[in-house]
Amino acid sequence: NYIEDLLKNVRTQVLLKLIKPYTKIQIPFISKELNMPKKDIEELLVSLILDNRIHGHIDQVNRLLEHGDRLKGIEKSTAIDKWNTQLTTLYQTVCHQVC
Amino acid sequence: SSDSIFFYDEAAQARFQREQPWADNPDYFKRVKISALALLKMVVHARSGGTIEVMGLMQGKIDGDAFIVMDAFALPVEGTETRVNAQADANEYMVEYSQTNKLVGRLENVVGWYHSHPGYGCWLSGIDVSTQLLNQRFQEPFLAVVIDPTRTVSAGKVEIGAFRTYPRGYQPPDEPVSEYQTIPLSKIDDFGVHCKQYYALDITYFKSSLDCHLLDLLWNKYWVNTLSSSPLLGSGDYVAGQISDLAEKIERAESQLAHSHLGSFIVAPQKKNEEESQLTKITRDSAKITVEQVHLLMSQVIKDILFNSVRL
Amino acid sequence: IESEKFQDDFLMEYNDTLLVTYLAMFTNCSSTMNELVDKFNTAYDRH
Repeated sequence: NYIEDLLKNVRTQVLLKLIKPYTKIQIPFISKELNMPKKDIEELLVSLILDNRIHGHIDQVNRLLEHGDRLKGIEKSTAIDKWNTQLTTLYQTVCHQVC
Repeated sequence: SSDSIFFYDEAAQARFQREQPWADNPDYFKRVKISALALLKMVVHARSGGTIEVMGLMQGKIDGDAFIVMDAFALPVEGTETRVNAQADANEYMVEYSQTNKLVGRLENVVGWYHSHPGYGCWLSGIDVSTQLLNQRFQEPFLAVVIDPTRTVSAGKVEIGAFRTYPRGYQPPDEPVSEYQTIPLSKIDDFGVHCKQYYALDITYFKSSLDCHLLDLLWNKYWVNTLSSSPLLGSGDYVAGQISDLAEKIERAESQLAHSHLGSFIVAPQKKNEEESQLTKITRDSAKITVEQVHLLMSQVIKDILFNSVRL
Repeated sequence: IESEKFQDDFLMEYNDTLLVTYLAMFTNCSSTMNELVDKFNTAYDRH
């Protein structure tokens, strides 16, 4: 009863370890490394992406997994923008104090 | 002579336990000496926890007014800041570990506990203060050490603090002067309420002759790792969090400033000073973030000039 | 490493750090300006 879940867990761990250093990985490469059919690899990747265990997306045309959060750089820009907005407000408050 | 510190004098330790010089003086312990091995183990363990708080225990001995930490071991617990007594889950492990240590000829006792504060500095929260008070009541002498693995990476040095709590109701004669550190807005209340209930000890480090030899052998490997790593790219999330936190602090200071401007007849002078020092603190925090970023960028620029400007 | 992609990423990080430095400078200026304004208001009794 539990073999499938166990197999999925083991494959997940190996897959996560395999794709860690890469930003773009070919699905046939993963299938060769894990010794699994490509269709199963895609299904596994889809379930991991939906569970937020992998940050990335699948390019089905080129059979690629593009790993890495596209939004990663945006966080810093949003934070800097927030800082800038607050500085503007602070500057206006200080200017009002003069008047 | 540098290895003599590793010698364990059971008679001397037993004498310390009998005399208990710390019982009458809450400020008795002033210093902590941590071995290179214990420091490495604690930092690696703290780093392995990522953004989750981890904890462990330290083994060592007492020497006058100093704790000497010889070794450390991790406990199988996580999220120590989210539970009142996370240590309780590892009680069986602690007892078994201590007993096994004695069997293999490891004579040092447990002298303290360490835990991590990933990204929010080295200080004791309310939960930590209660835990340490309990430890100091039943397991003296006991030390609390806090490590921030995230700031360790971004600052380029180990962010570590060693603390002991005062008994409840005790008023220290002098206000302890502590080094300024940036505290995130979400933790600032917890920090402020309890900061006077404990004091920090001075930390120094020591290593054996074998440690020296091994570290010398690893010198090249260290430099290869340092040159090939890029904390500027790896600490993006942490920096984004710090900048966001700074923006929130500015918002808070700005709203208080606006209110003080409107009610300036009523506001007492002390409160005005508090608001001013808030802005000064924000300036200091922003300078700290900038300096860290500039240092990291400098290393990138130097590496680029050194390694990418070589023309064949 | 000599590639356009590396230069792009490298200069992006460079610009981000310069921007952070710029904003920190502005924050420092705002704080100093606030102190000056307070002293000015106190000296000339303007509330």
